[in-house]
Amino acid sequence: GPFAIVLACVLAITAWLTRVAGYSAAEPAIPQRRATDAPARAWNQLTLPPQWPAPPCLSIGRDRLSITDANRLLVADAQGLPPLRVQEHGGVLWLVEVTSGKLVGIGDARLPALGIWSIWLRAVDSRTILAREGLLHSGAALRLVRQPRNAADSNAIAVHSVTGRLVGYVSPRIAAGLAAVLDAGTSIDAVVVSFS
Amino acid sequence: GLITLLAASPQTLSHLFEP
Repeated sequence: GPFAIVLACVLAITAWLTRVAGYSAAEPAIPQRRATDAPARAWNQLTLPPQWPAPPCLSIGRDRLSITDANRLLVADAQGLPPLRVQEHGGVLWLVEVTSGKLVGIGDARLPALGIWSIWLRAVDSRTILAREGLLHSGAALRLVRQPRNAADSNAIAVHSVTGRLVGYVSPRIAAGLAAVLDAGTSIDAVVVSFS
Repeated sequence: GLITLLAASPQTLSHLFEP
């Protein structure tokens, strides 16, 4: 009776959706490309900016530098250079203290005194598009450019790709300390150490 | 997404990335 009518209606609607309207439960939806997306074939045509050489992988289980050792070892040499190297460990770029081989976090509070700053990139427009264009990826080289006349922040520091394209800004808290360094005439470059 | 940079003078950055 009524059940058979309902069943027939369901089957008819399903058949119409499948054959006429083109719907299918088994077929995954095709992702829609936005008008602002980079061209699909652009990857092979782009000239990527110069990259730092890929650092070698470390063995798993490398220890972090203890606070006692950090205070003793994290001192600049006669040339003003830190006893550190960048190396990949577990898919993440770390600083490694060269004499002990121990890991130092890039956010370590001793690093600014050694002329090293970790920065979160802020106010990046169209991050996804920039990433597709190859400007922002782990190991990408960038330049810091002071914007002393920036109306929003007198300490503003822009981050440019090596091709000169603006990709973002240094976060205000870091910029407040770093602006004076740049204003004193010190050139500061940057490299992407993590990209998510 | 979070993008983290390591910034330093060109000399220091080159030193950090020495093999």
